[in-house]
Amino acid sequence: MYLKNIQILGFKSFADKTNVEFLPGITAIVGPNGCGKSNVCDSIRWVLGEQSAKALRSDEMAGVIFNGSDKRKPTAMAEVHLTFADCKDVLHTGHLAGVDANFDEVTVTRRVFRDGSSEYFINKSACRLKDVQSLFMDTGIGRSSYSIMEQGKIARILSASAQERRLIFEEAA
Amino acid sequence: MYLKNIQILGFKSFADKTNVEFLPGITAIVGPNGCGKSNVCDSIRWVLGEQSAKALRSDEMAGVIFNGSDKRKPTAMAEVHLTFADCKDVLHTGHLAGVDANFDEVTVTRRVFRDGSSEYFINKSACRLKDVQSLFMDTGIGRSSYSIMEQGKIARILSASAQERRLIFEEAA
Amino acid sequence: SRQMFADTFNTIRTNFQQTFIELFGGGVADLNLIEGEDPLEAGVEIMARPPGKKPQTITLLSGGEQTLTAVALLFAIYMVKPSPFCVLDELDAPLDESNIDRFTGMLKRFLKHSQFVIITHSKRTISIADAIYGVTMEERGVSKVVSVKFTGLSKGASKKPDKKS
Amino acid sequence: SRQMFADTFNTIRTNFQQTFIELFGGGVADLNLIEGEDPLEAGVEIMARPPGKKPQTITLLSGGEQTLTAVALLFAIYMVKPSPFCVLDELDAPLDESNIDRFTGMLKRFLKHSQFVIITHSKRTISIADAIYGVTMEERGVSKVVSVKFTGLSKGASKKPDKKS
Ligand SMILES: Nc1ncnc2c1ncn2[C@@H]1O[C@H](COP(=O)(O)OP(=O)(O)OP(=O)(O)O)[C@@H](O)[C@H]1O
Ligand SMILES: Nc1ncnc2c1ncn2[C@@H]1O[C@H](COP(=O)(O)OP(=O)(O)OP(=O)(O)O)[C@@H](O)[C@H]1O
Ligand SMILES: [Mg+2]
Ligand SMILES: [Mg+2]
Repeated sequence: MYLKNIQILGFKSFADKTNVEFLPGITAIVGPNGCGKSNVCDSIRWVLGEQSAKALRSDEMAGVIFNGSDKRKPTAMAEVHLTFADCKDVLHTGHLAGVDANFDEVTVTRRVFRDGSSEYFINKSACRLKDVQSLFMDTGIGRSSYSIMEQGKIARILSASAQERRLIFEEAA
Repeated sequence: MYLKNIQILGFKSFADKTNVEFLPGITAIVGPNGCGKSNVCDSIRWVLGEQSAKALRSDEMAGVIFNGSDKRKPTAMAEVHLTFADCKDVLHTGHLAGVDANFDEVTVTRRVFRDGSSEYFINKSACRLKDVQSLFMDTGIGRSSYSIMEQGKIARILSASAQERRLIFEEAA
Repeated sequence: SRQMFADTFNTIRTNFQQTFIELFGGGVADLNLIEGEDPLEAGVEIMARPPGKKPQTITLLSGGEQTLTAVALLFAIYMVKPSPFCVLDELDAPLDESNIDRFTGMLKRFLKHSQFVIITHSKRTISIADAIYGVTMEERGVSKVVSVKFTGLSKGASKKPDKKS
Repeated sequence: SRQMFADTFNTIRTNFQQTFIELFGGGVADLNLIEGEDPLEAGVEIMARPPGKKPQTITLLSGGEQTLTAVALLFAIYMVKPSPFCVLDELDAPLDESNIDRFTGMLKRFLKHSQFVIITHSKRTISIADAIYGVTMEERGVSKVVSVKFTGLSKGASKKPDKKS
């Protein structure tokens, strides 16, 4: 299974619909300070079900909705679609309501509104947060797998106390 | 007043006597990871009277003594000499025992031994830690002035809580 | 589950001893469960000695050495259960150029199992990418993505703006 | 002493409003004592809005923007009581090249009052130095300093090993 593309609309600084195609191998994301690179990383964690606003550098979940610029008004919601390909034997969608079979391509969608409420979809079928989380359960993706290392996080692994590090190992296990 | 030179012997990775001449203006210190650049910064803080081993990244003060390499044995002590020029109206040494007048050049020396005990000298006259600390009291140098910003410290200013930041301001005042 | 933790811990430990040597070109590293504590609660201690240096507390290591040690641990964890994709945000920031080369050298070996998305400011890291996206804020406060694609590892980059769909 | 804190605080605050605009090329920043607390105990809040962007919590700022904001605050404090010398260890690590230029531009104005020792990996920062020292570990585990001197701002560097005295 591999990451095929991400579509971001209204999430943090991505006021306009933005599409990024990923290839197998290494994709580099570059640009000046503050242009939105880490926001892309945040959007991936968010659509996969990140529940902590603090982990996304915000004080509340609605803080990830584009809140305007000099020339633009804030948007009413944020939406991210993450598409995976070659999923047939890796992600099991057959158990979800309204989904008959395992798909070869799976798109996970999340929306959040100003009141902080989120909606989740798998291949356009509405579902719950736990469906998204269990979808990725045995794949090594997901918040405790360390497969997503946000800016500054690696320093915390070393400066963590021996006890905190234990938790890191338990999560990876 | 300006910093004229520093002489380091047996402090951290500086096993051999090392002399660095400073010019007025900007001096850059460069080199690969782990070669000793931050150790130079530590040696300056240390000779000015830093009492916290933790602030010098060590678990105990004797940890700053060169503790050997593949080819070298550990040294018995660490010694740093820091020399300032044009000090006449800035640093007041006249009150120290055995020192008759204010000097134009002032050298501060500190030694530490394996038992953790330190010795201090101002222009080769033995003195106490508090003499070194009071020497720099009104100059803006010294541990609470923020004139020495060690690696990673600037991130702490922003991530500090509002209360911790208050302390920063009080120290700077 | 206590057995499961012990097994995973031992695997990560063996991997870490290996990845450290590869990233530092030598030296010794280890992970230890803190003595005298209930193994279900014991904290994890990291020991790291770069080549040619004497062992000391890891706090005395330089900023770059600490980062490289943490990267070795991260790859040691990845070896246990490779994820289909990894996103790494500015891992290389404290590393000098030769350490970045070691980091990217190890990363390439993981490509068998994982796809990588790497956020970086370093030209050296960018040089190993198969595809590059530039994020800009031409209009202040609004992010826009521009793709600068490489085909394979050829350096024939043609900058074409990503079509907003 | 309560008055002394208030005076110093207000001076740093005014300086910060200025240094931020200079480093960001615009925008707005401020320092506030948290409302409703005894002024002797009130915490200090930082507000920072880069040009063109809407004000938000500073946690949402990028790594580089946060560093530049902290640098603005640092220079605001330096303006109150300039120290004869400052040692800055890798302050520029998270900054991109154009922000490094802004940082070094401001730094040069402080040269009237202070001497600077800057530890850096950045070629851009190195380019404004009057003197450069390279630290190496030719013999593993043992640091050695080599001077690469510039006379004035000429780029005619001649590499000569520092005589061990
Ligand atoms: N909800 C939001 N609405 C609008 N802009 C936002 C929102 N949340 C964050 N931003 C903006 O996004 C910017 C940060 O982007 P990001 O962290 O992705 O930068 P970056 O490219 O990673 O930079 P660096 O290289 O400094 O790490 C900030 O300027 C912030 O103001
Ligand atoms: N007491 C000591 N004896 C011998 N070596 C020591 C001692 N204390 C620290 N060191 C060594 O000094 C090195 C760290 O040096 P330093 O922090 O100055 O590196 P640096 O040049 O700042 O690197 P970076 O660019 O990664 O920040 C470590 O490898 C450490 O092992
Ligand atoms: Mg970032
Ligand atoms: Mg350093």
